[in-house]
Amino acid sequence: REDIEIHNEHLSLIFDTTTGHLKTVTNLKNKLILNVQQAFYWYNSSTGNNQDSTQRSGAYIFRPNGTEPFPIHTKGSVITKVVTGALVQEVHQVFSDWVTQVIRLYDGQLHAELEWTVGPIPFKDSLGKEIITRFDSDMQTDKKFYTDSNGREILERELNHRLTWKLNQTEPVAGNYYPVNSRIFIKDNSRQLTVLTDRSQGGASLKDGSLELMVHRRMFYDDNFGVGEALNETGVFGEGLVARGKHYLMLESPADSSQLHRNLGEQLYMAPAVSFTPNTFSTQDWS
Amino acid sequence: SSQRFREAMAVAQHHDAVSGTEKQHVAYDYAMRLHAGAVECQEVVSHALAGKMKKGSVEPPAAQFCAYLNVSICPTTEENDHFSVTVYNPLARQVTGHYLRLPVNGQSYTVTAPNGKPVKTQMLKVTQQTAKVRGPRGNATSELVFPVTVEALGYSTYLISRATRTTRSLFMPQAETNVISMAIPQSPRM
Repeated sequence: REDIEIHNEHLSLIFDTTTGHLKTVTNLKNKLILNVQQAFYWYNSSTGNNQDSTQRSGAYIFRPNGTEPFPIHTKGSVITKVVTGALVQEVHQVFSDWVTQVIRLYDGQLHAELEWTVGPIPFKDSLGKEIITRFDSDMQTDKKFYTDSNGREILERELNHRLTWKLNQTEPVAGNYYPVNSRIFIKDNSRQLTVLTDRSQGGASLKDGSLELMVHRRMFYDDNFGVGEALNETGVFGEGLVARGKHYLMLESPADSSQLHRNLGEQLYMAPAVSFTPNTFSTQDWS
Repeated sequence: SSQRFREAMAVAQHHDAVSGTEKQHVAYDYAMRLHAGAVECQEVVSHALAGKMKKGSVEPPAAQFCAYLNVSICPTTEENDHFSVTVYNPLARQVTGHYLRLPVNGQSYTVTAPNGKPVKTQMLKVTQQTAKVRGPRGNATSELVFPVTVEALGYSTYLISRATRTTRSLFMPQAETNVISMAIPQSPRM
């Protein structure tokens, strides 16, 4: 009945006993605490006839037909299993039969690993869907968030704003999405929440303290920008694609974050190459 | 012949490949070209490592790569009781505390570091959730987790052996894994 908590020597993660969602991230060294609600949602894709005011979503176009995505969750807690051990601890979550996540803490690591698995995206309701993971926190971020444009240059983004021209915002969601090639972060005076990705994704911060990343999409209409077919990859078995990936979450002070997320970003981008050979030698012989 | 990956990457500079706005059959073609290139690169890496690991006149067996480790599939680690893992670090600084997760079928394993010392490991059950993929499925029952340390621009080789009853007790620092299972919540759609 209590909240579930896992920790290593750097981070403590607490999960809500009712929903099973991640609800508190604590940096044990700097005593930084972030109240957060992390969950998965889906935007309903626009349909219509591709005239200006009814532009469809598709391979080229992300244009949800509403500003609030729908939550993906089951009744009761989403947690199905907790694994603890000296090297790695895991919390397994099932948000629905097509969205699952494993949150891991490895001994000695400064970050938490969130491995998401999404798909096949249901299609019987004929609704196109764009699936996001979203972190809603208690940070005062003043409409600002930061994305990298090429793994090196970090750009400050501001909600409903463009640096060099006056924006008339007509797409409150899509108009605030930016490329996230390896990381996105939000910060306030004392804390910075950085999420690194294992691939290029789209992301935004549409509310104060909020940070979201798109992880999967499936639509049933062509957006008339040239591809000539819907973004509806059915995969080998015809049901749709299962996508799996990882996000790496860091909670540090803004001063420490810059160096730490660059280190981790490099380590992820140039990860060790692993190869195997059957080995008949005994340890002594081999050494 | 080792230009294939380079050529595949050159072809994939088209914005369609970068942003996924190509027709489905073109997407498959990009994937096929990249895969062929990646397999060829693995051969290059394998030869490079073999060259470095040669002991006198003894050539080590060719290195094998596993592309589905993220869904707990790796024939080499699943089917062999004794195998070695070579980890190459392309960064210009030492990497410590990088964890490997290897799909296996035994109950416990001894892992020996390059310096001959035993490495602490942890075994975790492969669950439907972690192995949820259709198509070629491995048959691993567990994942062997352990940390590796690799020098800058260098490699480390770890020896893994399936533990017998005697070796298990003698020198196998294995962390306990405790599992708390919850009832799987039933969503109306499940």
